Amino acid sequence: VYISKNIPSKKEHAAIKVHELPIKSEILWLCDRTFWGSAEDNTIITDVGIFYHESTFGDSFYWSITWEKLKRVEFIEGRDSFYFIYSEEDEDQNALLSRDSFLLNLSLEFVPHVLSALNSIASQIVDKAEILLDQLFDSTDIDEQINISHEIINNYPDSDSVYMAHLTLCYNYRIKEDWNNLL
Amino acid sequence: KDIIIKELRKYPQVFD
Repeated sequence: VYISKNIPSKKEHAAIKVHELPIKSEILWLCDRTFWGSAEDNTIITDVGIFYHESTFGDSFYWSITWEKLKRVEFIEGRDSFYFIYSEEDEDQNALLSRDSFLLNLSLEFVPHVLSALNSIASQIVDKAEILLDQLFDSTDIDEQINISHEIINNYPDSDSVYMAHLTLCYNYRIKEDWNNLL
Repeated sequence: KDIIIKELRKYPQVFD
């Protein structure tokens, strides 16, 4: 297990490659789950979220969750698993990850620490796309609205706010009679 | 990034 600044660069590069993260990504925490230290099987934490990869006999299993979607984490003792909750309405979206998958050789006494750390991070990292959307609704300036819309579309293309951003953009380009951009 | 590192460092026996 390695924390930011002490992660061997070979392991960091291997993990970035396995998860197809942008080359410049910084891994803040890495649990190398291989016996030979290649770090290709791993659990990592970045500023974006938690990523997990495991390969068995050529089959690869990937799992990830972004901080902005994560509501909280619970531990299910009978199943010996962490339960990552990101939708209270739709339980199918939530995910189980076994204790050993998250952190190799994690003993039960440390589980409360893991829960505390993850839940604290999840509660402090807010949905930035949603904040931008609020700014968009508060703004009365057309050019500012256009800029904010672009920021949402470019930086958070998978967020729920993208639809409103596109709508606002079209509306504003129409008002400005900017037909090229409207198209 | 700072939030994450700060929280992980609170539990060096697990995350460090």
